Amino acid sequence: YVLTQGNPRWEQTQLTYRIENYTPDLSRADVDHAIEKAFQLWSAVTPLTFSKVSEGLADIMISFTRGDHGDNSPFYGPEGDLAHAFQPGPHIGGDIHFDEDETWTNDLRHYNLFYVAAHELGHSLGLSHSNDIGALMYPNYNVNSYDDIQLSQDDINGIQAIYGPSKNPSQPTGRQTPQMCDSKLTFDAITTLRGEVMFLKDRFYMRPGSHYSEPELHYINVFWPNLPNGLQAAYEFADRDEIRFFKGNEYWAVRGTEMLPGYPRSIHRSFGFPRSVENIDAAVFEENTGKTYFFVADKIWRYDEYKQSMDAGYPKQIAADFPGIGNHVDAVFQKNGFLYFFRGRRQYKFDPRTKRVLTLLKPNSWFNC
Amino acid sequence: FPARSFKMPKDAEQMVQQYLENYYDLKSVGEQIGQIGRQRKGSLVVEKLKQMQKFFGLKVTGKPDAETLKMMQQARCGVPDVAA
Repeated sequence: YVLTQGNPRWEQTQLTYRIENYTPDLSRADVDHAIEKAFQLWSAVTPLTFSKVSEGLADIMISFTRGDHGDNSPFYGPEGDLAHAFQPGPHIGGDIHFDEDETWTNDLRHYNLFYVAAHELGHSLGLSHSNDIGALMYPNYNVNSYDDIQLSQDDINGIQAIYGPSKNPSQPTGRQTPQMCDSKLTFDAITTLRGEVMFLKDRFYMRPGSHYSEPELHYINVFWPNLPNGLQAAYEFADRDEIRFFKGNEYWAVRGTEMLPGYPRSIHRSFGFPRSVENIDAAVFEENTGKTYFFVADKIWRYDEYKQSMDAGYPKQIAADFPGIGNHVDAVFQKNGFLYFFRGRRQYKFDPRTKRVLTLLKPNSWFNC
Repeated sequence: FPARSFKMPKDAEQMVQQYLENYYDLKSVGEQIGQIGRQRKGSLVVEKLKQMQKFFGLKVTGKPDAETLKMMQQARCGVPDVAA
């Protein structure tokens, strides 16, 4: 997080706000609700309280305006700047201006008023922009699901550095953005992708660097806007240039950046899993055999991609085919003939020909830390 | 790798200049005249571009590459990323 230069802050904890005018894009009730929810995000983690007033001057004056509106920071029509806010202080201090040339929504269409209001309020309270891509205080708009509209731990750390924590004994915790060089990093899923490896965690993908590029952390929706957050397993069926992503009892397929039509599909109907299998922990396609291994709790299932059926004799205990990697797998992928299994804070390099673990590695060994 | 298709904007140079002025405190250099002014402008732009690329977790090149321009085109908050 970054504090506003000079560390401006509100000296009083009981602040007032007033909505000076309303956008025609939403009902007044929707605007009131979005703004109130935005204040609640910040009041839940600080001693600050916010009261709405309907007349006169408030600490934080909120308005919808367009073009040059007399504060030396004009808007320039749709897109570009969505809104801005002023640091804590008297007069214009703390005030928030939304660009009326944008279309404001209370859903996932651009641009969600609650999300933008919550971000601007961070400025009104003394936060500057964060370079944590998962933080609400990151400057770019990025809302793909309702889950995205909440404080990250970075936001909470920032605001509590200014005002201290809430006196409420039950403290909400914020979401952490994965740190590629954190040795405690774990993964939801890993897949190869046209020769590269993509590590998935929450809303993010991590892509190791190569000789010409740095490791990269970004939102999964940069590539696939329609995939849900929190994917649980993924594998590349290279023969068809397809990647399959799993969450719960559904899966999605993509080719390059194209989401293939007809998904999500059921893992029960497509692969023949019994109803008792509710989700898949990890999956990997073995090019040599044309088989895909699915890891479900302490068992493996083997699926023949060409016969499109489960192999007889499965499920088995994981140890039957992959001795030494334990009884649970978070994620797995194949590269250069070896399988790399991830379980908690461990990574196992496994030789499928000899069925032996070759090396134990840190989970983030691919990121040149 | 399936990098998303990206069309380089025609007015990329102007877009970079405007973005860095708005959010990275790149002072307008219109009043700077002559060779020294132009050189100064060039190095300032590179410096600010690097600052912007580092902030957004992009590869720090000091050049307006496709990823950088794509980031600049995203809708965002109008508050500058660095203090004026």
